[in-house]
Amino acid sequence: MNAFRLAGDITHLISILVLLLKIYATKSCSGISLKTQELYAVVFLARYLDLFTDFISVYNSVMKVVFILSSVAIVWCMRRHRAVKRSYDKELDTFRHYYLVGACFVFALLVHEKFTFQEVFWAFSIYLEAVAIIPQLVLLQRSGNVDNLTGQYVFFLGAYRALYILNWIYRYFTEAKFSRWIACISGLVQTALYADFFYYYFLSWKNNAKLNLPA
Amino acid sequence: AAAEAGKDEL
Repeated sequence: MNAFRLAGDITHLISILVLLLKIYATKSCSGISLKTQELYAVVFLARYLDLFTDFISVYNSVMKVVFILSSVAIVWCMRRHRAVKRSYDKELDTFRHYYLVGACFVFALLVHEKFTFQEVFWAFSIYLEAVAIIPQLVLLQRSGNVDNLTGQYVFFLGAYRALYILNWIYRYFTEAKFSRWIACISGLVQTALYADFFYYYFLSWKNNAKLNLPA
Repeated sequence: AAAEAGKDEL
């Protein structure tokens, strides 16, 4: 474990807490893409299949459980909770995310580290996480102005993988046989997808103005 | 097992 990775995990946790705060405090999920939340639930369920087979550390296991439970809880809340469900932007959140799931799964069947059930699902989860934010970014562009908590949620979500890239660079130079091309390249793609959001987020912060993405 | 297989990250 290094400082970059720990900072990344904490930033990821913060993004989830901000989202939970937004939904719980405002009893609303307006501006939040249910499709992105569903993709994240699939990402964690597919990636943490080793939760019961490979014990790494208490920290690792606890965080896996937290990520799985929180992502499933958010999807459940957006689908079932009466008040929250009513505020869901159903007509704006129309990205066909099933195509993303299919494409990532086919790609994982082609490109993986080992052709085993667990490794293919791990690669699938890495590819899917890279594109999971797309429905959310599309929704933000369509809904114009973005409320603060939603903006902060997306910001921390993007920042966590950028910190992981620093973690991979650090491990590459400090560990003998460190090769994690699948995660590295996917992480670069994932972070690049946030580039324009980060740009407009920085502008809104600098000008102390409301964050609004050009349509 | 998972550690050297590179699956020690979240």
